Amino acid sequence: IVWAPDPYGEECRSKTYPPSGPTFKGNVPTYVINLDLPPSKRWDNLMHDKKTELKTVVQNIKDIVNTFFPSGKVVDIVDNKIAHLTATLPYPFNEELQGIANSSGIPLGEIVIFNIFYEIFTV
Amino acid sequence: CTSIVAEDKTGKLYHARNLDFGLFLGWDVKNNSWTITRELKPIVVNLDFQRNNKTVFRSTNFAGYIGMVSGVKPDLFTLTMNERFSLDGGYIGIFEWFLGRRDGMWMGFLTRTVLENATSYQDAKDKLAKTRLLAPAYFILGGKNSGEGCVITRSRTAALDIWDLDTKKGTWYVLETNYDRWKPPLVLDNRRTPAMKCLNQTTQENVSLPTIYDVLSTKPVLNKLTVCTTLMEVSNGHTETYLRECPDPCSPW
Repeated sequence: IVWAPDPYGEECRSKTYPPSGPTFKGNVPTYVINLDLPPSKRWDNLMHDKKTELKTVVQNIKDIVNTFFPSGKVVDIVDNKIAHLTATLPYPFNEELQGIANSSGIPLGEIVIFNIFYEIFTV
Repeated sequence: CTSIVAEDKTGKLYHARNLDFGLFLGWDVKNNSWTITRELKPIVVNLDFQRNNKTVFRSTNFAGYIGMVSGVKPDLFTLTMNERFSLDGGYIGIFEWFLGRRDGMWMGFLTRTVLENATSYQDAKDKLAKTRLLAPAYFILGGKNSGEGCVITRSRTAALDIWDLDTKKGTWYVLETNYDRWKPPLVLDNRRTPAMKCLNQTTQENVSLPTIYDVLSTKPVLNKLTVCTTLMEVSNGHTETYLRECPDPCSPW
C-alpha cells in the first residue's frame, strides 16, 4: 500500500522557541486559586476578569445547539433541568460550580454542561 | 491533542502537550478557523492552586472549567489528559449517573483530585488506572525520576494498557494523540507518525522543552484545532503556556 503524502504536512520545524511569528498567538495570564477559601468563593477573581469571554463561548455553543434544535427546547432543558445535576456532584465541585454561576451571571445549567463537555463528546 | 513525556540522557523528564478542541463546533468561513477553538483562546489561563499561601499544584485551564486537562504537582508529577473516543462513551456514563449509579468519577474531577491529593507518581498512576470513570480517556503521566512516564489507556471501567518509559529498551519518550497505540491512527488524522518522526530526528541527546515545542509546532501536529501549547517540567512545577495559531495551509484537525 502506498499512502498519499499529507497535504498539510511539513518538514520538522526547528528553532521555533522562544515562541514568536505566525504560529504564536500570545501569552496566557496566571491566577491564584486559594483552596483555603470556601469553594463558592475560589473562582471569583478569575470570573470577574473572564466572564464576558466565557459568556461568548457559552453563547456560541448555544447557537450551534439551536441550529440543530431550532425549537430552543434543548437549551431550555439545560437552563432549567441540568442545574439540578449539581446537587448530585461531589463536594467541593458542586459548590465551586454554583460559585462560578453566581459570579459570572451565567445560568448554573450552562456552567455544568461546560464542565461535563468531555463526557458528552467522547462518542 | 498531542501529549509527550520525554526523558533526556541525564534522566531529566519533560512533559508537553498541544490542546486541540472544537472539532465540528462551527466553522468560521471568514477567518478560516473553528469557531469554538477561536473563542476558547481568550479564556485559557494558568492557575496556581495554593493552600496556606503555598503552591499545591499548577494547571492550564479554561476559565469556568474546574477540572484539569494539564497540570503539574511540583517535584512529584506532571499530568495531561487526551480525549479517547469510543462507542462506550461518556454519554453512557452520564445516563447511568442520571439513573442513580454514581460510583464513577467525572474525568475532570478525577484529574483535579489526583493533582490535589496524590502524594507520589505511583500514587497518581494507581488512581488514574484504577478509578472507575464516566468516560474513556488517555492519561499521560510524568514523574521526576528516570523511567517515570507513561500513557494510561482507559475504558470507563479499567486500564486497557499502560505504556511506560523504558530508556534501557530505547523507549525514551511516550507520545499520545487520540488513538490506541496498538492500532493505526485514523488515516485522515495521523498526527502520531509526524510527531514521532520529529522526536526521532531530535534524538534523546537533544531533547528539551524548546525542541519539544518544535515538534508541537510542526503541522499537522499543530493544526486548526490547536488552542494552546503547554510545556512542563516537574522540578519546581515549572509550566509555560502559549496560545497558538495555524496559518494556512493547515490541517483542519
